[in-house]
Amino acid sequence: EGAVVTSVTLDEHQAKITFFNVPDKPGIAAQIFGELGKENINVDIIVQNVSKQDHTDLSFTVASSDMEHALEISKRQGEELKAANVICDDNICKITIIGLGMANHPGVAARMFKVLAEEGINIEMISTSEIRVSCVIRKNQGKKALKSIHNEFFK
Amino acid sequence: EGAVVTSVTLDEHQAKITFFNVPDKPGIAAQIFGELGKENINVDIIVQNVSKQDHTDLSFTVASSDMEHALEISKRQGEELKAANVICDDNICKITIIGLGMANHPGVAARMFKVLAEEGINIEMISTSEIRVSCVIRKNQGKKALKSIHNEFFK
Ligand SMILES: C[C@@H](O)[C@H](N)C(=O)O
Ligand SMILES: C[C@@H](O)[C@H](N)C(=O)O
Repeated sequence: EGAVVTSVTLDEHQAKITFFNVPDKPGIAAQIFGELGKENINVDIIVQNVSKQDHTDLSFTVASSDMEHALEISKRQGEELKAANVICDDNICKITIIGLGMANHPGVAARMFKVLAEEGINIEMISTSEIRVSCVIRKNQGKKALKSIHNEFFK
Repeated sequence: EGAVVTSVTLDEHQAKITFFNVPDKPGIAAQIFGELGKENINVDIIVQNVSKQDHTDLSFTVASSDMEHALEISKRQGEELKAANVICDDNICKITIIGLGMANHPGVAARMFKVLAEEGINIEMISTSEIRVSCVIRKNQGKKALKSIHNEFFK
């Protein structure tokens, strides 16, 4: 079969911050993450999708313990960049499957998404690489998601 | 210092497909990627940011040689899901830094973004994990991005 999912992990100590409607032009990401970096905020995942009408949303996650600090910096940046809004949400968790050879095995991510769908769990953010698929979901669905995905790949 | 960027890679043979405005409810991602998986389309990165008014955009990349096939499947799914639009774009490339310990070294991603900003290169999509930061940019800026990022981290 080829693709091997080697582990499923759940991180319940994450918070997300979203900049809504930032200008999609060079320098914006550098400014936001430069400021966060200067203040030593560890950023976990960063997600940015394509722009519409020259603006896009930029989200990232941090440890929940860093949320207040990250939000304070982000709100300041948001004003400077004239973002429509900057919100935070620590009622999330991140569920991740890690595997080998996933890039060449279409359907591995789909299997994870299907398990979540069957549990009625909404996928709020997706970020992937060749070796991992991460989904941000509601915090109170984390344990259920972990159990179901574990059963799917390791039963 | 701690975080070590071990390589920079450029993939100029990628195409992106975006579903604009799909319902943000369970089952959507499973349906889209289930269909792509059934037809053996290898999906590289998947990016989905948070929803607005119960809808969100879903983008993914494939090898440029798979774009036509992926688009055909996607357009069909898009109609079924009543997406506002499904577009493809093979005028992109993906630039990635891979490293160790990046999650605990804020500022590594910011350095990459800063290099791109200084070259006037717009970052169109971002997807990250603990060990990598990938940016989708215009195809004709790939080589310049690779050179500049390589100099930044390996000079
Ligand atoms: C939105 C942000 O990524 C912007 N496009 C930049 O290049 O910095
Ligand atoms: C948009 C898509 O990810 C949807 N929220 C789902 O769970 O399938």
